[in-house]
Amino acid sequence: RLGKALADVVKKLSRAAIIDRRVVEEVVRDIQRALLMADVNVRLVLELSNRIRERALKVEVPPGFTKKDVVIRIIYEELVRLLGGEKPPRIDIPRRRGYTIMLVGIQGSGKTTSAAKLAWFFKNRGYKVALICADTYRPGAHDQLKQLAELIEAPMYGPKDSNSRSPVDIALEGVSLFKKQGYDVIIIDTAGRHKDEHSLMKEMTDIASKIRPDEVMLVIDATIGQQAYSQAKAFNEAVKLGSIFISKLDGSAKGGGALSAVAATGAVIKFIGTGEKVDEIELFDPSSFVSRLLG
Amino acid sequence: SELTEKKLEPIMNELLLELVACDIAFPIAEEIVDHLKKELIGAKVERSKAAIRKFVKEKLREVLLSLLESGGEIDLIKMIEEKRRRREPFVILFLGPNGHGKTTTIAKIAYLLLKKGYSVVLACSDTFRAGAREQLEEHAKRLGVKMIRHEYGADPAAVAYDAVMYARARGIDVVLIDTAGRMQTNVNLMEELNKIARVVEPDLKVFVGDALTGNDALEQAMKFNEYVGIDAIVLTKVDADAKGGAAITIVKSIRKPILFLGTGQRYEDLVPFNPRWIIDRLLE
Ligand SMILES: Nc1nc2c(ncn2[C@@H]2O[C@H](COP(=O)(O)OP(=O)(O)OP(=O)(O)O)[C@@H](O)[C@H]2O)c(=O)[nH]1
Ligand SMILES: Nc1nc2c(ncn2[C@@H]2O[C@H](COP(=O)(O)OP(=O)(O)OP(=O)(O)O)[C@@H](O)[C@H]2O)c(=O)[nH]1
Ligand SMILES: [Mg+2]
Ligand SMILES: [Mg+2]
Repeated sequence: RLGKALADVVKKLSRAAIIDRRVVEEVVRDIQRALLMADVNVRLVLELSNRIRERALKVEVPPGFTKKDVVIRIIYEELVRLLGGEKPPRIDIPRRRGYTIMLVGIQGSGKTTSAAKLAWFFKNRGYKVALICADTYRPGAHDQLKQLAELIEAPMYGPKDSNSRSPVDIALEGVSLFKKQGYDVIIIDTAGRHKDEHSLMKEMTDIASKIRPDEVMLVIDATIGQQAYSQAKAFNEAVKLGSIFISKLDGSAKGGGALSAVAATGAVIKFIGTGEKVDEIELFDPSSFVSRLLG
Repeated sequence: SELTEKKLEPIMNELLLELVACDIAFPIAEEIVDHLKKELIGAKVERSKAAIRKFVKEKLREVLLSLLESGGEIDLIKMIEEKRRRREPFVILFLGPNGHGKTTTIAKIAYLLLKKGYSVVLACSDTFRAGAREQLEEHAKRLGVKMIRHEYGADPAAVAYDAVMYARARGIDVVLIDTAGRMQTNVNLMEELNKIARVVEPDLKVFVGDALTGNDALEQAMKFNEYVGIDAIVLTKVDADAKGGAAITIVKSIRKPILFLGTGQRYEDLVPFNPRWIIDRLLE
């Protein structure tokens, strides 16, 4: 569907004699439609369309290019710019420093699965990786991460009777244990929460202030809609978000919510989840994300 | 004065964005706005912007209400009673995308039915995901109900079948079958779900969707309905400040009723669906 939207834009542009105001308006409307269908935040879409409109109206078509090339290029550039540029993120973590990554996110977004994927990813690159289950609420959370940890042969810390313990204590114990044992990367899985669960948001702030993670990574479901912006903003106000993991991009959802989350927080998208298995993780590639967004 | 098409154009454009901002899928929002425009053209309203705005809002409320009511209604207790009279278990199959609340919703519905005096057995037909059995087992323990399970990797249809046989043999009123989350784009998993439904012939196939879902809710509802068939819907995480547009998207696209809304993580956090409640949220 998005591919058709862009094809229509291209057709309109090639029929017009110049990039006049009316043609630009039609192009902007088509792009708005594509981005809204991709779940990008409405306000963000309006801001983007203003910038695209401004640039498209005053741009000159260089020799050898068509006006359609120029406008498509503008759209692509504005989106990539929002993501912080075309280059894929750098994932070089210093070794032997017990680099801690704390995963946070809304219920069911994919944190536990993504924690195991990250562990697999870093193990594959020769790092010594350990996992911590700091989710004391969800029934079976301990078993879920334990089974995944066993699958990838990484140790997991998380007392079996965790429902009577505080996540802050568990995280603290786990981090000091694994740092002492010389692990390179320590990944902490936390319970799902959303911005209106105030005591859970406070708990997340407490965990972060106690263990001082090197990185707090927001796991966001690719299917999330217009709430992505305000949820990410609230998470960022509770703990400074360093990075984003977009899960479930193997479905039909375009992941526009992640774009909104970046705009709301300045966090960098580093990884994407492309399936339920522990090796279905990829490094984020801004340009292929944008082309998929636009179809 | 009369509302003309020209006068309505900017109002309808603005309204489209407002509906999308409430998580109504874009194509559905377009249909609603087109329908509303037809209803409004030629209407006599006093000239002020405020009066027009108020009039449009009232009309929108009517359109949304009839849309949500077009899904019909299901009296779950009545259906359970009918099977009970025939000494047969009432079988509910739960399905839907990954992480959207199936297992938790099953626990909530079991809790509700137990409070009403019905006996319940759970079937763990999620034989794939790490910790799936332990998660449902913990709920079964807390609720004091039996859970039927096989080993990880077993045939989900076989687990479901065993649970129904168990219920028949013991005279248990309701069987709740939990399945693994899946993407509607995964043809193999949709076929697996189909097989469970064919083998067990559930009385009700319930789609569990997440209220935070955006445009994909349209694809999810249509494809799950196309492949397996959806009889009813539960929309979860409404407490996560979700405006509730997903309810509109799903009911408009597959015309099935929403049974419950999930409003939190505890067993009590399940409310019977009330269309006016969703519409009030959408229009505030
Ligand atoms: N298809 C697909 N499924 C995924 C992906 N990542 C996670 N999942 C599935 O999404 C569901 C939820 O994943 P979890 O890891 O349990 O999510 P969570 O955020 O830890 O959930 P809570 O702890 O309850 O907040 C599971 O069924 C996972 O298998 C992905 O990239 N693709
Ligand atoms: N806030 C809130 N959280 C919910 C609600 N319903 C479910 N959850 C949470 O969402 C997360 C995922 O729920 P599950 O029941 O595991 O979802 P699922 O569909 O069975 O997941 P998979 O089997 O992995 O596909 C858990 O953390 C639940 O506690 C709800 O109505 N509100
Ligand atoms: Mg988890
Ligand atoms: Mg489940």
